[in-house]
Amino acid sequence: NIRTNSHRKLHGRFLHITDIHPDRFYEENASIDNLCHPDNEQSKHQNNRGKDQLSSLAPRFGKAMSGCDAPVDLMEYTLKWINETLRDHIDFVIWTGDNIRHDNDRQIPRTESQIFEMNEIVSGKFRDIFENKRTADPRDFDIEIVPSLGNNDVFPHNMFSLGPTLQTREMFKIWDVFIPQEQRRWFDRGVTYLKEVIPGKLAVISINTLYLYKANPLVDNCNSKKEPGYQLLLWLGYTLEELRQRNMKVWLSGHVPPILKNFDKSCYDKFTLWTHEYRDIIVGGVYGHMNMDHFIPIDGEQARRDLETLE
Amino acid sequence: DETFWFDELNEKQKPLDIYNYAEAASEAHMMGAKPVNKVSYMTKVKEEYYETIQKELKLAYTQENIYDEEEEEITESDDSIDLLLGKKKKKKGNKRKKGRNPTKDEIYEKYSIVNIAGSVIPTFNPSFRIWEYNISGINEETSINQNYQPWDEFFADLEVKIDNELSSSDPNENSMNIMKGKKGGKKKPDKTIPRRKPSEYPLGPAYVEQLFSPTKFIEYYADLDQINKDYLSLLQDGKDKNRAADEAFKFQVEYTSDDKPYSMKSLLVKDFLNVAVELCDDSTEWTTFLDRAFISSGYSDD
Repeated sequence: NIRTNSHRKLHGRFLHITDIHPDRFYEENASIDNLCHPDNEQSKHQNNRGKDQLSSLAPRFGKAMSGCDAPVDLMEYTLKWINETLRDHIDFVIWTGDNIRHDNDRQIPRTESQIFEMNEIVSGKFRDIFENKRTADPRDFDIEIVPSLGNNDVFPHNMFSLGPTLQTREMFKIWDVFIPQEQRRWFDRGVTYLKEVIPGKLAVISINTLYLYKANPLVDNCNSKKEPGYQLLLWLGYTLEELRQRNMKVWLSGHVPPILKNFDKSCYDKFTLWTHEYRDIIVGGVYGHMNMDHFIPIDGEQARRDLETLE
Repeated sequence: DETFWFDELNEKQKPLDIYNYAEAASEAHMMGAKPVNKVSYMTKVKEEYYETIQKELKLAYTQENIYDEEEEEITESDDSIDLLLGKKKKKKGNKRKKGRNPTKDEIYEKYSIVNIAGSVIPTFNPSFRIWEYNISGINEETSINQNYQPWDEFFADLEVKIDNELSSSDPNENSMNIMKGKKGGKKKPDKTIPRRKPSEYPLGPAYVEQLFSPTKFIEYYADLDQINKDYLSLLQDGKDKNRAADEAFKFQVEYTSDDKPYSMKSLLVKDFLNVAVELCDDSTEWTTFLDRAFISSGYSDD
């Protein structure tokens, strides 16, 4: 690490973790039908029914396929397990967002401050696990962390405009120690940044995919200079070229996967084409959002043909 | 005035755009609900992406086989080595031009892989992934080149470049002027469309095994049903809540990329594409793939 003038052993491994969605309203033994949130009358009633009804009650560590978010205990024990088992065997962490419950309970709608607060809590937990405890420098990590913004990490969900805004500033405050200082101004505009995880050799780009995302009502396309996606792609192009000139390799990361189902068509084509034309330096792309483990091959030549047709 | 404003808004937002947005917003909302129609989604992925690749690669294989056969024929029928090489070259060149179908290496090269991860939220079971990558020879690589400008200077310059770019005319406005017959001069290139990769740059770690190529992944998952059962059982045995939780909660390996039935020896783009083809050809492999996509939760669309 050039900044701290320290050395560490590389393991040839990194962790990708995503969509934790901790829900502070999740309560053990609350009704699953009530999104595992307490509903006094209903919970009392169900608790009195006895053990045969246990399957409809929220278990301590969460229930798969129930539609409930993650109990805070699930997050705590997951990070504890990672700390005890994996921490000392990885080189860096890519963490692709959604650190707050979904906005799916009309009785307790999410507020902006709750979103910031939970993001701060989760961010603090990552910091505690991976920081260098032998120094007072808060930006000195044993294992570098590269977070990115999820569509539920913003208020209202999916909606995120070009910065500087209150939200970009808040996210910067929350991720201050993870964002390279020289990029704070651009982060304030676009919540996208580059991090060298192996200095001079390997980087990770954290992309604010909400600027390319169909479900963001503030995004129309990536063709106009006023569009946030256009500006993001400009940044991406210059940055990839700089990495190429430095003979560095790079992983791309972000929350919403860059596939046609999610991205506006012009944003998808352009993003896919950048990925294709910089295939000499891009190692791959890791994303979250969809909660299913799978892969999708995207066709760079097709993207170019589609853009040329449009042109 | 209000009517005018509304008409203008309607004109700007074509029905299709609104539909696209509404569909995407609804899908985003569904991410926080009980999973539904996820097998249908995966089947669509198979049909729209994997089967396209299967067709392309099969065509390339067939073409290359025809090729090999032609080459063999020439070898058998001609004694003169010089003549043979000449003929072979001629035949090869003709076939490539005539066929116009990409070779399998060209197919591998035009694709990139979007890796979409399982989540910690128990939409299915909680999971995360450890990626392994090639670091052999990392110290033999040339040391960091100090001649480049420091990143702080690069990013300061970059902001100026982007601002200058944004303050010049919009590529869309140019297009509109041309469409309207106005004199707008030559259209400026859209800088959000990259130039083709210069041929002097070799393929990177996603395509050819080298430093930083991904080599393997390990998918970890937490079997929530088992964990919750173990936890309750430990409580019944008299353990306190914290101790029971400590003992019951664990992640385990769900599968690794080199596990059967579609084991991948490395994680280059071609390996993913070959798996995509296998998944189309083999229903047992597809079943396993679905089970892994849903993090061994036993999910089905029923």
